Amino acid sequence: LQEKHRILHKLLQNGNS
Amino acid sequence: LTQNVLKSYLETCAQRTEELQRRRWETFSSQEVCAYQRQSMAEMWQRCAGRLTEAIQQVVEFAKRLQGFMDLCQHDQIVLLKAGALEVVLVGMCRAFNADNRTVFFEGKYGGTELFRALGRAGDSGRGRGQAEGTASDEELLPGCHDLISSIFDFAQSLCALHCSDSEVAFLCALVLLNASRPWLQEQAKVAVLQGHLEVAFRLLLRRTQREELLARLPPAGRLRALCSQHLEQLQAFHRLHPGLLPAAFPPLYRELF
Repeated sequence: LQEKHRILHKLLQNGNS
Repeated sequence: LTQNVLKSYLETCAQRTEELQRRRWETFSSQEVCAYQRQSMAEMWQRCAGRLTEAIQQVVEFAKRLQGFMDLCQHDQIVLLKAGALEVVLVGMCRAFNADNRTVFFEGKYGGTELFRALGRAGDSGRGRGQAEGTASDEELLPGCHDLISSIFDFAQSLCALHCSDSEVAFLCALVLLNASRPWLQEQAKVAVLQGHLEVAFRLLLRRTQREELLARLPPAGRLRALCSQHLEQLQAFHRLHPGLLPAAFPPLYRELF
């Protein structure tokens, strides 16, 4: 799923607010 | 938890509620509406996909701030966002909706359903046609699009009638997102615990503010699901009309989600 959703994956990785 | 939900929501809203309220009578002029209507169907779809994607990015930021969300495995974070992001945007739309004249805040001003007419059919430019009024039905290339737009406006109108506070909207969004009944979750029990905590906190808030009747008046969850299905159907119909366009023209996040 992460492979298919790279942008979402990246947004989730960016800064764990 | 109540403070976390509200703070997370307010921190990730593009516009403050007071600002949206203050500007609720700033509507597009008829010339501006005509300019939107004259756009080609593809241009308007790209424009709306762009605005929707921006709103979804805010939903991702909201989710990241919600207590417990980042403790879920990333597979489940993606499942919840993929299933719930558009639903959260639709719930949040009630803050940017003026129910008195049935308009929504879009690109800096308020506009009605007619603003989005080009989504369902080709624009007027280059066709030597005048106003859109009285357009023949055989030109309605995506007639279901008008139903979708009307349904979205109806949904916003029904939520507006409940006069929800920011805290209530924030909880509704958090509960749409942390929904343990979404298919394909790997750690469903973990999501169910978070959902349970949110439900308790929401009920406590409603009791404290004497708004317990709100729960019985909320639109059924099936209505949000139906709107999302309608959106997908229209996107697929649009794709059939413009088979070469989709991969390049839409924001990457929009393509990933829909």
